[in-house]
Amino acid sequence: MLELRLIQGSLLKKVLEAIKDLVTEANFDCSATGFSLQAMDSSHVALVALLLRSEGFDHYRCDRNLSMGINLNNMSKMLRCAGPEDIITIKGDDGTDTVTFMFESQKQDKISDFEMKLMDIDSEHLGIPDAEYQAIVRMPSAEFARICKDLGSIGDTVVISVTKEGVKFFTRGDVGSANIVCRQNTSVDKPEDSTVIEMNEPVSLTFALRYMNSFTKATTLSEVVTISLSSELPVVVEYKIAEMGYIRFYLAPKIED
Amino acid sequence: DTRQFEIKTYFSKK
Repeated sequence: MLELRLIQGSLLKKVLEAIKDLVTEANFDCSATGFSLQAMDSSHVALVALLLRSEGFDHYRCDRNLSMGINLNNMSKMLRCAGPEDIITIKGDDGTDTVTFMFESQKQDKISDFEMKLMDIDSEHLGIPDAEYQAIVRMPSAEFARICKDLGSIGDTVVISVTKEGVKFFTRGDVGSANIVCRQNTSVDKPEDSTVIEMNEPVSLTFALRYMNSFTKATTLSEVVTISLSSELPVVVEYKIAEMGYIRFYLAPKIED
Repeated sequence: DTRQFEIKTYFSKK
């Protein structure tokens, strides 16, 4: 038996919008810890890890660990039928091949049940080791989205370099090149507007902008994005989900031949 | 030229 009630149902809607274009189908895992997902894109270049902790739900019942294979496009279609203020409850049972999404209006005067078929998905679960990163950049998520969009109109790849001076985003394409530098900038009144750079060592890595632009679909979930870089590791682009957990996108770098 | 690596190059199978 599975019953997860989320007062702020819009969070789940936003999560789906953030990942459905990157990953078409995935197993959602439900355990005492929370509702989670780990999936790779079809090219196996990027990986998304989602965690919504059990404490963040208004009601969380998960009698035993359950994995639900879901087509994310279909789930997104169903969640789009929930109103922006609706409370969403996810219901499932062992041994059935469906999951039910229940939408309740704030006033409790409209209750909808959407039943969706589950599917068998044979997915690989990868172990993500804890790592020390050479540089960690925290910046406004809207600023990062703007940079990725702007650079995506010029080139296909972005070189992200962190030095004492700041974080530099560089691209080159047929029409020319672009270079954007963001310096550390702390705002006491509005910490979410700050750009904070923690650097142990300078680092410079190249990534496909197509993926970065896909990650920025999570911008609505958090005002701040954290970008963790190390020369021997995939970049981690993390959006915290208020008091509930996170979406982390991992992207393998492009390396000079 | 740059080569795109797969994520599995870095993270092992659980």
